[in-house]
Amino acid sequence: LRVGWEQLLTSINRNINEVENQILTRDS
Amino acid sequence: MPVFHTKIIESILEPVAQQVSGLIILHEEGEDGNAMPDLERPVFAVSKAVTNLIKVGRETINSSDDPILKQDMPASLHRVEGASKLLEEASGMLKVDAYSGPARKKLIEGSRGILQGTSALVLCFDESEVRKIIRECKKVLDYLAVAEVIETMEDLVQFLKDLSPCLSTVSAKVSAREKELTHQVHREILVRCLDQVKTLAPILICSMKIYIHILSSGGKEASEAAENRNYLVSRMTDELHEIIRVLQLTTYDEDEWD
Repeated sequence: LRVGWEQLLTSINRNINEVENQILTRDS
Repeated sequence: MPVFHTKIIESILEPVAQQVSGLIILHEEGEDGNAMPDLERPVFAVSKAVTNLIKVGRETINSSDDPILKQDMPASLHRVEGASKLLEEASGMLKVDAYSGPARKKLIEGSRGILQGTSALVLCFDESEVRKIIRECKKVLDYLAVAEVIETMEDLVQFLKDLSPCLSTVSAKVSAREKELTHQVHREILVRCLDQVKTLAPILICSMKIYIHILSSGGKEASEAAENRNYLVSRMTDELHEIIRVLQLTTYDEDEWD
């Protein structure tokens, strides 16, 4: 469970960064 | 199982979607009798990333000239922001009581919310990108609509000068989009239609030249030549309409899954 939540939050973090990159790339 | 219609969206959302569903099942099945870990650090990292995303998102809304994006994007940003608050609250509650049921609920809600909010954001961008391609397709349609009033070589030269760059843009953009799609049938339709447009374009120009030539030499077959030209225009128009239709599709054909 511990590993599961930590992994999820880490990938959510990565997911948010990817979405941000996507926005910035499309924007430029 | 979620299905994403472009490769980039799939690569961004799929891993998180999988993990969120995994943890939801774990919690809902009640296999979570253990104390929850301290999630302060990863939740803080998520909050920081969300703050940044909101900033970038707002800047994008302000600088965009797409009214639909301006209208749709704020809701997804609010969704992500609210979800991040839920995660922060959950993390605080778990610090006090590592077995707190409401805290777990908030964690799940927050994770789900971030997934839904980021999905909505990416889709919002993707739709905006599709609208840009459609605008280019419509420019070509507008030029095709004036083909029948071209009666001199000078006008034909101008017509070509206007049409060629638009056609090149459509070709490049549709081709790039096709490579991004995950739906094989949609990809094939786009490739086929684009090939048709590219093949028909020089034939149309040729038919217009013939029409102008017959017209200037006072030939009797002008109406036949016009008919041929109009047929080619309508063929190209149909292909472009089909491209526009398929570009807007995001759902999967059930039969293909079967």
